[in-house]
Amino acid sequence: SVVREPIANHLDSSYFGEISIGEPPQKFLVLFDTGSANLWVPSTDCKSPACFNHAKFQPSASATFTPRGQSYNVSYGSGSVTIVLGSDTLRIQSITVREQELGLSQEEPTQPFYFAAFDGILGMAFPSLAVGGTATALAGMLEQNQLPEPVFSFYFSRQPTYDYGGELILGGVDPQLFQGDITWAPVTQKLYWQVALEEVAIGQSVTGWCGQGCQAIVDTGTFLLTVPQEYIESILEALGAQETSYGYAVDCSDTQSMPQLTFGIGGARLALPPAAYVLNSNGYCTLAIEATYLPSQDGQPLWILGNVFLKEYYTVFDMANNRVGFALS
Amino acid sequence: AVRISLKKGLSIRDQMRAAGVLDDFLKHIKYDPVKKYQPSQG
Repeated sequence: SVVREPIANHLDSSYFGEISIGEPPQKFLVLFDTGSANLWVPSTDCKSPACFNHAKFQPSASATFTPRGQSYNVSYGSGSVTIVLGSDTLRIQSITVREQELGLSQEEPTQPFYFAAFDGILGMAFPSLAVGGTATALAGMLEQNQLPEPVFSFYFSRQPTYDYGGELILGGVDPQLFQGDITWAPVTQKLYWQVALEEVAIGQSVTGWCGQGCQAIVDTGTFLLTVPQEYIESILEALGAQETSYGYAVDCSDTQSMPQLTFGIGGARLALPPAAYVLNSNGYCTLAIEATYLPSQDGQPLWILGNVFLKEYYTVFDMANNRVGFALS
Repeated sequence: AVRISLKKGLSIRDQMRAAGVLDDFLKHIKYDPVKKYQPSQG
């Protein structure tokens, strides 16, 4: 099977953590991605340039590796990664998942992965999304009782540095990382962590764009806040932005006076201040917003709440009750 | 619960821009963030 997952979607992602695979453990830096469901890392069989400058898994060096043989083509839009399935012991600090299925890339022609700061991807979406029907790492953790609670949560720092961009908490929630109550929204389609978006407001005015319903995917593997293309012009106009080759440019001195964006989710209104959606790169300000062109599978306008949103809202993914919780981080 | 500290590296986009290959790359793909969510095709 082929999953279309454009590499470009990971162009902006850059939050990653360490896992190890095999016995003795081989270490990798992976993107923890709630927008995909496969675990895969480069392998020593991979001769593509993208594999040269990344850690590569050596099956022969692991006493616990079992080849599964099936080969899948995981398409990344502009190219595709060929992975061969196998299984081995996955470790994330004190968590150990035995015989975790994983993909070992054989060929990784996609240019962007050459530049990625991470080696592979650990998908955290629902098992039904996994290429080849492989068991997800989270399913393995649950089945092998590796999590005290069937939840995981993400905190992304508003002032990230290379050494500290945020935290993933597997099996719990940390009250130190958020304030106020958690607002819960049920997952509307158990492929992704997708919730209903009840309304969108710019400043004090409710746009009415979600009168017939909107959907929002909570995706730690997407950096920006993405907006259905039919609304992008209205947002640019409301925010006084100009389209340039570097994105939607705004005057940095206007940032303070720009309106906040508000998202109605789970009956609450989650505000995104301009400080969150305006990126200032050496005095050049752009909106951390981009357009999407495809609707959700049920035809409703689809928004993606990426890291830009998740920096403002500590997010809890509840695997037992299939719901997503948001609290001001 | 297990706490995994997340590092924040330069994005791939920034790295490709610095290497001077970003514009050419993006010209060759119809970039849409939602494509990531297309259901598996058999």
